[in-house]
Amino acid sequence: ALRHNTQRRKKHKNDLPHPNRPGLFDQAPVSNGRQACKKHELYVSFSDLGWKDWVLAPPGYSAYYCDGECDYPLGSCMNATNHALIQLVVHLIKPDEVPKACCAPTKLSPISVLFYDDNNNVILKKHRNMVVKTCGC
Amino acid sequence: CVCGQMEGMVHSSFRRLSGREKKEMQKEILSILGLPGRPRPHPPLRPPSSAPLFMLDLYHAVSAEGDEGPGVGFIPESVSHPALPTLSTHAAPLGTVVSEADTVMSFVNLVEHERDLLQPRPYWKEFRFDLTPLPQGETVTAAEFRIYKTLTMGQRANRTLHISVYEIQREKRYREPELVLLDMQSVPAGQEGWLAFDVTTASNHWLLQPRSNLGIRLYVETEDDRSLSAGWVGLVGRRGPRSKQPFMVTFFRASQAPCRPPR
Repeated sequence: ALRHNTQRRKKHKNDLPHPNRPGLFDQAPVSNGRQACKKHELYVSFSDLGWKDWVLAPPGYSAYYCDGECDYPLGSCMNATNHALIQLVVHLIKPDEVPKACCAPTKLSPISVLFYDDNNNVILKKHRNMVVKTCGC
Repeated sequence: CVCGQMEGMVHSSFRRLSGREKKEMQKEILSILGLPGRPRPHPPLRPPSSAPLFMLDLYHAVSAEGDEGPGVGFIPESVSHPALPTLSTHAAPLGTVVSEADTVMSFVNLVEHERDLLQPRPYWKEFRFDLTPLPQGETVTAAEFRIYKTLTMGQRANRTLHISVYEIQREKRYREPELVLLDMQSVPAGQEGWLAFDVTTASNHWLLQPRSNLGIRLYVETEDDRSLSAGWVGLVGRRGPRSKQPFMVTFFRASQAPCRPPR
């Protein structure tokens, strides 16, 4: 959803934003009751999910996500990098309405999952760029 | 950045979620990881067997490779340097295959036919694997048939055994089927360990035409072309220990131009 910000200065229509111009949330900490971007850790435990009998390894994995003004909701089909790119594109089109992406994963690490299928076959699935190790917030 | 501030919070809050919310969260995690979900029927507790042990070795190797950064061709001992020296010929290509694979699948042996000591020569043993549950959008880069050789009594240790694996291409009634040689290895009779045969060509045929999957046939011969029974030379079959039963492992790589689902 687009977040309208009336406090930002009005720009002329032809005044294209410079790519390096600071975004709305570049100055930290963010005031006006807004929560500054923070990186959080979420541990996904396969045993807590009740999958220990069919997921052989790992026991779980640590995922990182950003929460705050520059959050990128991680969905099933979009990763944080895609969100950052899209937000940057939308910011270039509507600089007054959408802040520049100021946070994106800078290091992604792979994870592998080993599990059984219906036919007792064992599958090793590798995800090359899955877990965000560091981000730019 | 405030890192790890909420560590453990979501972990514990998962227990407080309602049944429906838990299901939704589980579904989302499954979707992110590309997992199909809990196998059906619900699997009983399985004792350790050969394929899961091999896959665990592979998993640890892949995880170590990920920790050390991309491009590190670290392959576990059991994969790149199996006990039998003849297998070392597979080490280099397999190392690359493992590093580059996006999915690795092991297949359990479903059928085992045999012509053994009670029947006329040549002796052989057949194996069959069901390759139908395959990852979508991925292609086979390599496939191996792995069989364990134990030491047996009454054999000359220095004798060389020629073990060959064929793809059964066409079965004919009352006649021998059409066979195509896939791989052959020469092994000292006095050695024990895993043998890995390259069956990539056959697996590609089976993927393109699943109905053509008639399995593979294994022959053992001495240097003077004398046929021997697989069981007699110590090759472990379905009736052997679970940790030494034969299986097939296939390496897949995602297509370079993946089809993105419309959003």
